[in-house]
Amino acid sequence: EEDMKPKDEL
Amino acid sequence: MNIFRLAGDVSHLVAIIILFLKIWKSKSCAGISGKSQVLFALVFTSRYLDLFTVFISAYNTIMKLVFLVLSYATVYLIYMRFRGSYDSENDSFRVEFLLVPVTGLAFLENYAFTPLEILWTFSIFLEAVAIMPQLFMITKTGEAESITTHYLFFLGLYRALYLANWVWRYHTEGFFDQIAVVSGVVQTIFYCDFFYLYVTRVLRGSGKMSLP
Repeated sequence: EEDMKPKDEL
Repeated sequence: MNIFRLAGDVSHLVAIIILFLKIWKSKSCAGISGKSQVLFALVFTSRYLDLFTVFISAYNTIMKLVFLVLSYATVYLIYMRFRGSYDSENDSFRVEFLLVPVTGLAFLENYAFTPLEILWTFSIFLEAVAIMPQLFMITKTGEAESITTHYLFFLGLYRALYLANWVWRYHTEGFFDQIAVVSGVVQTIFYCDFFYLYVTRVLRGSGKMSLP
């Protein structure tokens, strides 16, 4: 499990 | 936000609006794959579940709402409002051949085994193949109206611009989303053949794109 990236993209 | 991502989002919005207006003004969805539009509505639904739980920016929220509303409205036009013009005979791609592998892969390859993360991954993989029924329909009918090709051009361009966005973000902020990038490359590759036909047939030749 990678670091949870910000889902700031559409 | 960078110029590539903004241009990509605008290109995506233009594509969706082109298609919606084409169906709405011509009062017909001939030549349009309803299955692809349903898959796109499914992509947005499974991806934007965080719409009300995570606030990123006004832009992010507004664009998500616009994409959701326009994609469902397009599906409504095709299957309800103008269903008489829906060419179900040529829109015969077996979407289960897309949904099953995409669902399976989303369970295997994801960043976290949580419902939200698996649904997000599902939406990323599904978006890569959601245009297949539409491209299949064009090869079956052997032609596409010029407006439909412009729709496909902007739709293909949007994810290509996202690839540039990811290169930019990698070099400027070390951002790298492997699932989105790999899926985005596959998605853009599916348009390559269409891009070639679009440039050689539509932009140079006649308005229509008729396949060999």
